[in-house]
Parts: sequence; structure tokens; C-alpha cells
Amino acid sequence: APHATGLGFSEVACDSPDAEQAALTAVDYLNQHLQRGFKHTLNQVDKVKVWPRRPFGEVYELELDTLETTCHVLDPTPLANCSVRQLVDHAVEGDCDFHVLKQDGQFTVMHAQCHSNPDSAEDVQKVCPTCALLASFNDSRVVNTVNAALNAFNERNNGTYFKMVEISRAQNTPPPVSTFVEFVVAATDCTVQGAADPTKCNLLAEKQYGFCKASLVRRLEDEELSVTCKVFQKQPQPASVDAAGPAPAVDQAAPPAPPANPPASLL
Amino acid sequence: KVVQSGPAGAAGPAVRLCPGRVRHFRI
Repeated sequence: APHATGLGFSEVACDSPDAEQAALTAVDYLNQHLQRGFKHTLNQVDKVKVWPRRPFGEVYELELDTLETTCHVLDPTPLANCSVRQLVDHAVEGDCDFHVLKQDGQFTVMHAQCHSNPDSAEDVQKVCPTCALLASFNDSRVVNTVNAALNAFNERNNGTYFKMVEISRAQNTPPPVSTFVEFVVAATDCTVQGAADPTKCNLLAEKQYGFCKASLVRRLEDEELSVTCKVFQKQPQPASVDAAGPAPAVDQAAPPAPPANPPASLL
Repeated sequence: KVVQSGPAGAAGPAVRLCPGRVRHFRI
């Protein structure tokens, strides 16, 4: 039974089935509304308060800790199949406050606010003194690696010209000096041969994104570039996109269906 | 914050309600 406080709300165990269901609904909501970066997964329910709601239902006020996964938010892979980014990779963690309404057995997010930060350099170096830390996206080595990787991908991909959408993460390692990047590309209305001026190439109305990982290893006078991209199925443009933040509510009973076909991979 | 520990006269150790379990690793 809820633990009455006399303060208007009740306290329930953070690991109670209802708190867990509310937290999972909240994390689904978070991932559906993230517009860049990687999907997050629930690590811990920090606090739960349950407020009665008139005329019906109750509101779960949750504080959640989340961890970054290796799946980009545009990747249709279900969250359950996404690996958690490990501390040695300099992962990002999230702190979130949610209000989730429970009514008629259904959970609906009413309010969401999250902050995310990379783990501290000290924490990473405590477990791995030689591991690479995250690099700034405007670092010249990062920008060079991303541009070289995108060019290489387009040269091998003899058809549609893919444009840069977002640099998602980047790391520079000590000698042999290497740069590792992860970035998002999208198909345009240009062909590779016809993309003399990429600024004139427009994204397709039916968006087709790809997620790429690349590395540039530098040895004396030699550079070795490697790039792998996974191109996802085309995504119909939603009727309205709330660029300012999360919509006020989402019907968790009807999550968007994943694509019927697995994502195509291009090397 | 004042929290009632349970029904008056209830015996036994207090149950820790929160935070919940760590699912992956502690930050």
C-alpha cells in the first residue's frame, strides 16, 4: 500500500511494479522526443512520490538516473537491444524529473525535464588512465576525420549523395594519434556525381538517415581511414515536429511501430 | 522531510523505499 506521508503525497518503493512501469514509460517518452545523440536507458529510480489527481488517477513524480546507450536516437533498434555505453568510453549520464499520470491502468507522461552530462574525466581515468576522453565537435582533427569519412562513404556509395546531419561523439587518442568519430548522415536529392555544391542538395521529404562510425589513425607520414555506415529505412515526415521540446503527453499504449525490414548496412 | 515509518505499533525493521536498484553500474 502507498506509504502515506500526511503531506498530500504518498511514498512508494522505487522498485515497486508501478514505479518501475512509470519509469519505463518515462524513458520511452524521453527516447521518442530526443532529437539528437543517443538513446538513454534507465539506470536507477532515485525518488518517487505519488500524488492523488482529481477527479481520477494518480501522478507519479519521479527522479530518474539514465545512461547513454550505443544506439543513436534515429536508429530503429529497440532499446532493449541497445548496449549501455561503458564508463571507459566516456559515457553520458542523464538526470530526469518526470510527472507520469496513471489512469485506468495506463501511464502517460505529463511533464519531462532532463539534463545530461558526460561522466567526469576523473571518473573515467580512475577506471582507465589511458582511455580517450570525449573531444569537442569543433576540434580540427574531429572535423577533418568526419569530412574525410563522409567523402569516403559517398565515393564508395555510388548513387545518392549523403549529407552530414550531426556529429554525435568524438574522441582523440594519444600516439599512435587516432581520432574516432560517430556521426549521422542523411540522403539528399543529389547524386554523388551531381553534388558539386553540396549546399544545394536537400534532404529527401521522406528522410533516410544513416549512422556512421569512423576512425583516422595517423602514423608518421601515413593515415589510415576506416568508415562504416548503417543506413536506416526511410522515415515518413511526422505531421508536426515540436522543435522546442517534448509534447505535453504521449499515448504509451500506441508506440510507433518499428520498420518492418531490418536496417540496411553500407560499408 | 517527515515520513511516517508505518502503522502505529508496527514492529520490524524499517523498509528502505528509495533509491531503487542500480540496473547497470553506479556512476
